Amino acid sequence: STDTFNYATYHTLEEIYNFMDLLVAENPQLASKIQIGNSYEGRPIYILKFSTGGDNRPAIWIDTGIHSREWVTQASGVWFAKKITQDYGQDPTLTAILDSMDIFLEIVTNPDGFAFTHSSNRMWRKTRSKTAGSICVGVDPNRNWDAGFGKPGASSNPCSDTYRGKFANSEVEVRSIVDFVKTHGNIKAFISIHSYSQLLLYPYGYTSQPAPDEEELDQLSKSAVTALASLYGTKFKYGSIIKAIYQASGSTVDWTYSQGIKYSFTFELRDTGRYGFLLPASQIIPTAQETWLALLTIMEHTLNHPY
Amino acid sequence: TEDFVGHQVLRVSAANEAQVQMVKELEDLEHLQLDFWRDPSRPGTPIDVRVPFSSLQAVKIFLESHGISYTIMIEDVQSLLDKEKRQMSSFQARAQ
Repeated sequence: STDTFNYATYHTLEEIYNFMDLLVAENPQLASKIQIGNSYEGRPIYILKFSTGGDNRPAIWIDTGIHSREWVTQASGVWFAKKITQDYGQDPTLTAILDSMDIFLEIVTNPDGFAFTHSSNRMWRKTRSKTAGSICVGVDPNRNWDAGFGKPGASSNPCSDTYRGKFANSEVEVRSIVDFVKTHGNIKAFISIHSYSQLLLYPYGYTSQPAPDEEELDQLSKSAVTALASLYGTKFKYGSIIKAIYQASGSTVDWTYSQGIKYSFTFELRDTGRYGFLLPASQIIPTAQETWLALLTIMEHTLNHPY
Repeated sequence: TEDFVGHQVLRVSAANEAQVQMVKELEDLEHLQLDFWRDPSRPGTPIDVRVPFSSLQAVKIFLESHGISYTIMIEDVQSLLDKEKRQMSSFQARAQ
């Protein structure tokens, strides 16, 4: 049962996929599983859909684990999924959101990479696709989107951890999301979750030009990180990707923003300088709990500010 | 399974733009096999880098000789990974 599932430990891909099946079986009126593609190595790519009915409702997208070694993100995704099923009908904010909108949650965005971190190299970040003419494997799936693709802020070297790939959407893990988002056509908020360094970021990453909605995104970020900090005092900085960290081209939320998804954000979860990607499992639940408050803030704003 | 024995994660503090550039130069030296967990960006923003044991001496000498300050964020990556693995195994054993 998902009630006895241990949310305070890291899990393998198989365990997470089993968890998703259990959750859907326990909540057939609310949750369903959709396969949006297959990874380079042939693993299914699943998303969970939380919906209370209606056709093609406006929707919120959340993904975790596009960088496979950021284990706290997949673990948080599992916790979010359970939280949604627990809180619907109990928490007025989430209930209002789900009464009007759908939520899509992709817990393991890069299944090949994630499996590889469990079997061979805990530090693996990229996909596992082969590049012709190179001995190096994988593409950074957060540099492979069709937004400023190939501009400074990504590497053209297949051996680099920020290798952008041969062309935009070359990675099936990216292309599957692109196809889904385009086919759906009514996604209003897109939140991509990474770790670490405690940041909430909005477009752009490839240019220093401000996004047309920068003022609103900045205000919303401020509210979200305030909500996040209210639980354990964890401090997040916020801003555009290029200003808050560095230039990054071909990134997820630059593409989603270019598709007209105004509320496009990317998180960098805990921590700030002790464990990095090796966050102890004891911190999974606090991390997920505080992040959830920020997510709720963004989702509620999306509900209340239709466009 | 990849072995990370002796790998350290250093937290580098570049005080000015010139030091940021120097750390970026390190990034280009592929033979050092550095893994930047937080890339060099601007002065005052921490840079975290995993350094294999075989490159530790060279990297530390480089940083020290250029007056770039750093601290050791993770003393031995493998020992943290072992702990993580033990925690997962003990949970799985209990679950079974």
